[in-house]
Amino acid sequence: CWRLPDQEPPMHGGVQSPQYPQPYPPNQNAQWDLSVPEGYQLRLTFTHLDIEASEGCHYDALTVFYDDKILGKFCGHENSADGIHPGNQPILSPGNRLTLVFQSDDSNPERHQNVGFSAQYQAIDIDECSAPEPADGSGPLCSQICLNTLGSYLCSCYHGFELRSDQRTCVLSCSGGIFDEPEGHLFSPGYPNPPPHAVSCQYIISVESGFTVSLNFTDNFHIESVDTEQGPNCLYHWLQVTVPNQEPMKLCGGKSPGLIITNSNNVQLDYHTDNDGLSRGWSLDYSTHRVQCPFPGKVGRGRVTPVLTEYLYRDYISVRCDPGYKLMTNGQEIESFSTMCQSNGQWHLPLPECHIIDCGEPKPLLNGGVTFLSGFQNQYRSIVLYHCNEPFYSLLGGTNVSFTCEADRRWRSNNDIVVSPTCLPVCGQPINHISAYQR
Amino acid sequence: IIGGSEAPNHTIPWQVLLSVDGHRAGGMVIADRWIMTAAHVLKESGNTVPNDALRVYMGLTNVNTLRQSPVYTASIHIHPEYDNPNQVNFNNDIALIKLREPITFRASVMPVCLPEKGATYVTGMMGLVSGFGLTESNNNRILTNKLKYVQLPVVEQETCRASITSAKKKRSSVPRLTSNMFCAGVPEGGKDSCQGDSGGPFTLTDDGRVWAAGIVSWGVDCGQQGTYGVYTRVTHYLDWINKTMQEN
Repeated sequence: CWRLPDQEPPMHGGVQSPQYPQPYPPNQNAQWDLSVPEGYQLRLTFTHLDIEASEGCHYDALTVFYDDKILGKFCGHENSADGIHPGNQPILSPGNRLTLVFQSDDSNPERHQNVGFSAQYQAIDIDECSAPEPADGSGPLCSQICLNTLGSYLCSCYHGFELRSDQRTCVLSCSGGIFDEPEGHLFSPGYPNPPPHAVSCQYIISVESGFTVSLNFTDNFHIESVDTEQGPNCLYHWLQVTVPNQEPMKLCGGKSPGLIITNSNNVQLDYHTDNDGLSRGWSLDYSTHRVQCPFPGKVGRGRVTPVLTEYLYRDYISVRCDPGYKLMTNGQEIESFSTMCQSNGQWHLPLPECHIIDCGEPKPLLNGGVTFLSGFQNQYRSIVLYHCNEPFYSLLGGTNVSFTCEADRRWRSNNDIVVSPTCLPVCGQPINHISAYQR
Repeated sequence: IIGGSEAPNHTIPWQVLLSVDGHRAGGMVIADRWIMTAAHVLKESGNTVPNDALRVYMGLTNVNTLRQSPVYTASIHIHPEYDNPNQVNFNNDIALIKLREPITFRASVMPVCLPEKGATYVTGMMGLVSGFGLTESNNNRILTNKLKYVQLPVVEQETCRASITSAKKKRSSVPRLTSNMFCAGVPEGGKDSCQGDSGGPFTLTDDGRVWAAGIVSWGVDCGQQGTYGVYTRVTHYLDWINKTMQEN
């Protein structure tokens, strides 16, 4: 066996005198303890009450108690001239319970048979929040915000405050830790209400390197300033914005600073008020943006891709040379090139150069030769002409064959042939002939 | 060459002079590393002459000048079916000499074309035979130091066979005429190739292009009436020539 949980009292119910609706018997002394769940009041409504009437309900009566306190003692009926009848008014218990006691004497009138009473009860939610402050000086139920719930209530705090462990009172909360999300919202304690005096709060926005933080103050900005001859001075109340490697900036006055671009991924905000004066506070939204790198520029005889309106942290660009050109960096040829925009706003590699390729010396031709037709130093698009030593040799398929230095750094003929030509010997065609003129 | 003329420079640039153990023979350039000649020039008594006994000259028409610039041989390839131990069987009388270094062709040295497959030898068609061999008849043996040539017609095969048959009646051990041979010459005699011309070219010309139709092989006497020179029929050996050159 194990213990069953305490049964929750019903939210509503009914109660009737003995033998109702038949006349109740004499010498009755009955009691009903009614209850509804904690956090509710109990409301009792009579649907019918017909009890022998007497002065002060001395003989037969229904008495309603809240603990020991009598809330009412009833007898008679609706139309009787004597007795105390509740009428149509319900009875509201101060708490979640009521006790009914019904008693009858030993005689009943012969002509009129009284039937007793019938009543319904129900749970009525208590609005704890509207209850007056206790007189014991313990303070209000909730120090800042009270939220009524069915059967109970909740305390809550304004922005900038945290609920204490007593679940009732609030404490200033402005050590917000580090804000490392890419965007967020910050505000002074209690904003838009004035915070308590002598506030010293620190907010640190620290996002990933490669991003910069922008602060966007809302229009509702108020930090007490002191008017001096030099103008407003943030003498006693201020919000100081500190960015590494920059002069700290103290803000005060009634005009919102609007947008502040910090160009840093770390920003510290220090809000200070003293014991005097009034500052209603401030609020801001912060956002982050990727660090921007300078435009990569152009590469002669090459192409930088992709072409963007701006180049930001983690953007990659690559460079490809035009056909016939090769990528060179630091005097060395490289197969491919890409560079990334770093968190410091610099490209991690400088752009390479595109140099024209060359095919090297064309292969010499045995029993023939090669001559340059156009171009420079065997460079791209140079054209050479192969020929054979005629009339003793001839090129297969033609007298001369031209080869062009192509983008793949090979000499190629018009027919896309890479192999250099061959000189074939000419047979049976002497340059001198036997001639006989005599007949 | 009997009854011929001296060849002017550069007219027969494929002519090769072979010196085999002191004997003189002919040959012809067919590629930058290959000389074609007769097998009997390089194989005597069943033995192939050693490389160092063979000298190859080319490029000029005067033997005295020629001999100053020999070309070195790398290997000798005699037709595998040439078998002539007694000098009476000149069937398959063909051989190739591979040179150690390739020749650069010029006006004085040029290859002669090989015949087209299926090339024919038309009776009466004039050919040209050349060499540094004997220039007079057998009774008056004179060797020339100048390249000589003579133009001879192709002789009908049966006519040639008849002349050889006739010679057999007077002599013993006359070689047999086979289909791998053809004859050239004039019946009246006086023009012929002769000893020392063996291995040299008998060429025909088509469309201005000279091709090697025959190789000087053998004959009964030289330049005599009723006798003809016998030449190896090169068209029958194109496959062997190509195969030998490709494999070597």
